Amino acid sequence: MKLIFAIVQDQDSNKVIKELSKNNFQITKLCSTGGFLKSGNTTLLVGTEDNRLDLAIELIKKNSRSRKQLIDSSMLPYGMECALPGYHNDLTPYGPSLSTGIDDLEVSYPIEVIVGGATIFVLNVERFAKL
Amino acid sequence: MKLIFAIVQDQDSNKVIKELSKNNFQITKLCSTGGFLKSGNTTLLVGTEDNRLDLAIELIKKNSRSRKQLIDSSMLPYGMECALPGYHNDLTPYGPSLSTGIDDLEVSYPIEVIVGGATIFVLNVERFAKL
Amino acid sequence: MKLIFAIVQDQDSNKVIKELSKNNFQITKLCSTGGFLKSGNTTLLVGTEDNRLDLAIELIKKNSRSRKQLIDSSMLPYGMECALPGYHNDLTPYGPSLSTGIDDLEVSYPIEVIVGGATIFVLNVERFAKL
Ligand SMILES: Nc1ncnc2c1ncn2[C@@H]1O[C@@H]2COP(=O)(O)O[C@H]3[C@@H](O)[C@H](n4cnc5c(N)ncnc54)O[C@@H]3COP(=O)(O)O[C@H]2[C@H]1O
Ligand SMILES: Nc1ncnc2c1ncn2[C@@H]1O[C@@H]2COP(=O)(O)O[C@H]3[C@@H](O)[C@H](n4cnc5c(N)ncnc54)O[C@@H]3COP(=O)(O)O[C@H]2[C@H]1O
Ligand SMILES: Nc1ncnc2c1ncn2[C@@H]1O[C@@H]2COP(=O)(O)O[C@H]3[C@@H](O)[C@H](n4cnc5c(N)ncnc54)O[C@@H]3COP(=O)(O)O[C@H]2[C@H]1O
Repeated sequence: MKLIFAIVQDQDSNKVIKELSKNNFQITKLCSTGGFLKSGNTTLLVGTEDNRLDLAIELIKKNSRSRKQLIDSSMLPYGMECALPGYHNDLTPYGPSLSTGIDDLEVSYPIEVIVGGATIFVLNVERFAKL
Repeated sequence: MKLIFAIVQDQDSNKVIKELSKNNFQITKLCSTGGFLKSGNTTLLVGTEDNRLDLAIELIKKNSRSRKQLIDSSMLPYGMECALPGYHNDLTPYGPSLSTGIDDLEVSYPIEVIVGGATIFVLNVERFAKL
Repeated sequence: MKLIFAIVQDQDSNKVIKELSKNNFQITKLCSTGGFLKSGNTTLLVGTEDNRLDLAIELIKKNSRSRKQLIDSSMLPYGMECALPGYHNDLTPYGPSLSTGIDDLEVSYPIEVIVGGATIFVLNVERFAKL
């Protein structure tokens, strides 16, 4: 038995849940917030037999997609090196990086952040029970 | 150390928390939603020593129970084979299964779904700390 | 890859998130409630490479702290042995323990509870993916 934690964008969560349900997966939905963009997203818990893990991941992948989101540079944690215009998920900058630490001269400008389709953690379940 | 994720119905969550607390378990409560019935339920996190795991599970089991819930067939994901009247937790239908995919002729009717007492996932904790 | 569940007090959560973010950790925030004090707290999910686990824990520790909270004895689960004035995190009482089970004569009085900085569970991740 595996327990999947899948963090998806709110816009994709209903579609992901529907497709998983149609394929007889059971899902529990937790409302969550991204630490960086501070906007709402959805964390799904999906407990599944080991032999159906790949199907669950495939369904999540097919029903979620990455999107570009514009944020204001002033909302970044102070002194943070940030890529411009996007930010690769492995945290290597797409473009020239720009320090936001220039104190009073700090001018806010739009930064484009690429939010991925789904971030997935698969954990091993030691014991599963329906009581 | 083990971390229990226990998904219980909202009606049982206070009783489960109280009984666990009286037995010196510590609990964190997360509000959650069922993927299928889309109604609120409660996900409890209980970190416990290995030798108290059985007691924690026993207390959760004693203080939660399954209930029948009527839902409208129109809210099922389209084209979903659904058991009538209930649905066994291992996803084998209780009764004759009925396809909800008959397009325009689709008439909505009440379907009884049996929601279990508690769904429990036990995970192994690599490291535990109170800082 | 490890997945950290860190339960911190609401007052510390923004600082912890900011410091983790500045150090290139990614975080998902879940709103939660303590089972005992029933007040809001924050559960953070932080997925990190194994070799950055110690840094993540160090940052959480530095940016969260324990606080004393006064609660009314009447809100304790009935019949619960409770330490006076505080309660050590390993659940051994600080002072003389006092039964709250004396029925009609029960008089409510303030009890001091010490809420720790952060409670941390580290789980092993079998599979990680950004889809
Ligand atoms: N310290 C940082 N510096 C610069 N850019 C940063 C950053 N942290 C995040 N980003 C960028 O911002 C996007 C949204 O992050 P957020 O934290 O709001 O929302 C995140 C977070 O809630 C969750 N998440 C991703 N990786 C995680 C991890 N390792 N642990 C816990 N949660 C994670 O998935 C959501 C989407 O992540 P995704 O990677 O697709 O997309 C991320 C990433 O492209
Ligand atoms: N694809 C499907 N087709 C037909 N019937 C379905 C179905 N998915 C769920 N059901 C039925 O509906 C009840 C409520 O499911 P729900 O998803 O709202 O609420 C669920 C869900 O939040 C959680 N849960 C159960 N198994 C889970 C799993 N493997 N992974 C994650 N969450 C699970 O526990 C709650 C109660 O589950 P329980 O099994 O007792 O009861 C389930 C089950 O009898
Ligand atoms: N059965 C009990 N009897 C007497 N005193 C009790 C008690 N349960 C908790 N306390 C005390 O009350 C504080 C707040 O607990 P609460 O459950 O609201 O909030 C907790 C809970 O949400 C979470 N937590 C701590 N240990 C946990 C565990 N093993 N499993 C799940 N959640 C845990 O972290 C928060 C802070 O915990 P912390 O230990 O620092 O602080 C605890 C502890 O000092």
